[in-house]
This record gives sequence, structure tokens and C-alpha cells, in this order.
Amino acid sequence: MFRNWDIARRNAGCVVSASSAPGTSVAPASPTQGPWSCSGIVLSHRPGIVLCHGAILSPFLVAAEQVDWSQRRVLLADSFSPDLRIQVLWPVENRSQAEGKILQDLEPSC
Amino acid sequence: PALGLNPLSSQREALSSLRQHEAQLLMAVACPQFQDAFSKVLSRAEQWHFGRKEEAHEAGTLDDELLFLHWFAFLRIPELGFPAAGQVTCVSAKSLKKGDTLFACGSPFGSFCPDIFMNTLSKGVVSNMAGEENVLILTDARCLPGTEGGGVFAASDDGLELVGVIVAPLCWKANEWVGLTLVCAVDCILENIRNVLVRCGKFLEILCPPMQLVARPLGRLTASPGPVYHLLPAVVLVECGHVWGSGVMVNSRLLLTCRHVVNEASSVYVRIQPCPEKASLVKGKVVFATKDASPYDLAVVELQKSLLSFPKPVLASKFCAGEDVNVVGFGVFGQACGPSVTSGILSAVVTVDDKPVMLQTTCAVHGGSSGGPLFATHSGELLGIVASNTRDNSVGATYPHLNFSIPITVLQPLVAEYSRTGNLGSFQELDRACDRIQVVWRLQRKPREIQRSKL
Repeated sequence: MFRNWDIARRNAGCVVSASSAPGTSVAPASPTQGPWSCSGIVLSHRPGIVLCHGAILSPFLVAAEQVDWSQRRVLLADSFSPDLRIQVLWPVENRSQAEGKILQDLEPSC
Repeated sequence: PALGLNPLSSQREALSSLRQHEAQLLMAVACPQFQDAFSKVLSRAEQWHFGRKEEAHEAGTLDDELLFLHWFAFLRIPELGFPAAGQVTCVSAKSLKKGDTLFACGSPFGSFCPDIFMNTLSKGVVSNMAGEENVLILTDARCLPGTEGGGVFAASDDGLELVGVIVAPLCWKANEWVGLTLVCAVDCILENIRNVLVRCGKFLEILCPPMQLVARPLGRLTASPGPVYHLLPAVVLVECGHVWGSGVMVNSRLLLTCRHVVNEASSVYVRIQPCPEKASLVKGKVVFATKDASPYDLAVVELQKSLLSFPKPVLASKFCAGEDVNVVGFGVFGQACGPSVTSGILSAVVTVDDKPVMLQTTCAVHGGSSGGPLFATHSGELLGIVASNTRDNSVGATYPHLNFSIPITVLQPLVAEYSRTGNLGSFQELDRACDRIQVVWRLQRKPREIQRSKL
């Protein structure tokens, strides 16, 4: 079980951070510019799809959305500041481990 | 960043094992089912706060916390493309049961020292669930700030499967640390994403590549909840005016609870919940309560009518420090949902004259759990009656993981005698406990001056 766990977690976990893209704001740095970060889960590697908590995006809601956004079910990218920059930090071993597993899977069995 | 940690590895070396990718926001999606369940279980009137305690005092923070609690972000990483080895399997939370083992995986403090903190694990159990198809899950797996968005996994025959997403890793209620973690079922999040994709049609089809957004049924769990799950109907909510606590049925009419729960009343109402959908209120007569001077905080309640069926707990005859245990009780949520289960180990068995007089556990025990049972996880035996957790009034801190129970071996002969003869005299032995037992339970006594520890 724990071997499986190790594989699963190494491929699943990441850190997601949200910030204003550098140089896009003329105002001095403010707390709303972040970076804000939380954990995330890599749901799929190809395509690269990550799920994380939405609260880190809340400081980047555009003013027009701040009135009644909470009544909505979905917010697309245009509801957030255009200089929102989202980055995902991910252990690089995942790749080699994953690729290793693929090679292992491709090896002919005796 | 305020943490005073000194990483042992150099930052450059450490970060070389990490890769940073730019991501696109596909959508932020709400999970209204979670919000509904959340608002029913966690009343605003009870001063809940999520996140760091100091943030809870900042104006407007609570509203912000609550508004965004049920929102999730769905991201795409364009350049992260290699065959999907080790892809996470998402499963439905519908068939989870209280007491099931869960693993939480997150990165405490988010982007601060990710080389040290990334993907750290903790283990706990399903403490409680609420909402449609168990959309809201509470676990006692310990999580820290920054783990929001991390995964909660169940171990099934098919491996570790993603069952939920961490929503709030630390919960504060009325300035007391609760230490449970709020989790949203991943199947519900995926369902909401699917619904958006259907509504948005082609626009998002272009953005969002085809992938399975369906959670499959949870397989058979390798770490099953054990007998404790089947004993939950024996745990009852005891209401006495505005005071409420927990109790455990030891026969079809008799239940044990704490003296401070019945609060000198002669009768109480007992809420019996044989299954999540059914609950009934039965009046009970307090037939015995220890005196204030007694170290044992115990009361015995007899129901006006016998229960037709309930799982009668087997009373333990011995204790093994270090064994896995569960506390079951109506702490934290009261009657908003059924009893909660927390897990830990029997951390100490305090004896006087070689007889156990006090049990300590590492389970999280909250206000409202008093009178609830302490069960052995693997055998299901009733080990004791939870009497208190610990509070340091000098700093205003509550320690839910330091708690005290009355060993069932103290009570078993008294219950047996009463069941056999109807004679309550045997319970009066509890009022005649020797000085050495009084000393062990001295924190229980009301202080003469400043209360150093509330029990």
C-alpha cells in the first residue's frame, strides 16, 4: 500500500501560486498582488490539469466582478485581473519517475 | 515567511528538484452543494474561523473566508505534457463511512520552502460527513495552513484514490482550536466542472482538453473502519437545558454520561440516532450523579423506555497503552449532524494500586464530547467514558489532544450490580474514592483561585 502511496502522492501534489505579473502594475506592490499560494493536485499529466482551492484567486477579481460574483457558479479568466500570473511548482522527480514507469511498462516481460 | 526555519539544504540545490510551470486558469468553479452543507453544519453564530487565528481577528476576514470557501480553481499547464503515468484516480465520497482511514497530502505554507514541505502526509479518519452524497467531509488528519487545495486519499484495494480536496486545514471555534480539517468531496467538484463545460459548450472545449471528469465508485477500503462504525448508534446526545453532551448506552435502558452534562438536573432528554436518517428524543431520569467532590465526573441515566435494538458495547477488562483508539461524541457540531469520530492512541493508563483510574488519549476531544465513549479501534471494546479535555486558562489555550477518560473497569462492576439488582448503592463507591485517586484527578476539581486548567 505504501509503495502505491508513494507513487500516487509524488505525482499528485504541487504548489500553486498566484501573483501579479512583474512590471504590469504601476502602483507599488500591495498585499493583493501576492503571491498567494496553496496546495494543488495534478489530476492529469497529459494534458496538464491541476485542481486547487479558489481562494488564492480572490484578490485578483476585477472590480466589476466584486459586486455580485458570489452569486455565480463559475468565473472564467476574464473575471480576474489580466496581469494574474499563476505558477505551479512541481517536484521534478515526478517526470523521471513517471518516465521510468513508462519504460518499465514498455520492457518486454520474460 | 515569518517562520524561523533554517533549511538544511541550500535553496539552489533544493529548488533544482522542483520545476515551475506557468498555468492558465480554465475556470474557477463554485461548489454550492458544499456551501449548503457547510452552512447547515457550521453555524455562523458559533464563531467559526478558518485559517490562522490571528487572521480571524482582522475585520472582514471571516466574510472573505466564507465567501471563497467553496470555490475551486481548474488550471491547465500547457507545457506539462508527457504520458499520464500514475494519474490520480478520483472516487466518489458517497460510500465513505465514519472511521474510515484517510491520508491528506499537501504542502504546508504553500510556496514557502516547498523543497522541505512539499507533499507532506498526515493520516486520520473520517470524523464526520454532511450534505448530499457526503460532499462535506471532516477529518482529524492534521493539516497546516497552505495545504488548502491538497488531496485527501482513501486507501482501497485499487490503491490510493483521491476522494476530496482540503478546504480549510485549521478550524477555530469561539477562539478554540478544533484541529479538524474541512474537505470537499472531489466528485462534487468534478460534477460542477462538467456542468459548466456542458453549458459553455465549444468555448471551453477548445480550452479544456478532453479528460475524464468523472469520479468512479470507491473500491473496497483496505483500512476498513472496524467495529467502531457499527457502535455509533450506541452513542447518544444528552440534552439538559442549554447544556448538551454525549452518552453511551450500556444496556437497553441505561446510559453513562458525565455529571457536568446532566448539570444537577433530575431528568434529561436523550437524542437517539440509530441511523443517519432517523432520530428520536427520549426522556431519561438521572438515577445517579457523583458528588462534586468525587474525582469521577459520572452520571447514570435511565431511559423512560427501553431501546428495541442497539449495538451493546463489550466492556474492556484491560488496557494497552499505545493501542489505537477512537473517541465518539457530539463535540463541536452538537446535533447539527451525527456523532463525530476522532482517532489516536491510548497515550497513558494511570493506575493506583495497580488498578487503572484514568486513561489519556491523543484523540481530538472537543466540548460536547463529554460522556462519550472511548473505543478500542480494532476490538471495538468500550475502554472508558470521556470526561474532559484540557484548557490552560492562563493563556486561553485548549488542548483537544490531551484528554482524560474514566476507565470502564472502574464502572463495569457497578453497572453489572445495578443491572442485576437495581441497587444504586454500588455507584456511591465513586464518591468514596481514595485520596490518591483524588490526586490523579486533581485537575478536575474547581480551583480555589485562578483556574489553571479546566477539565
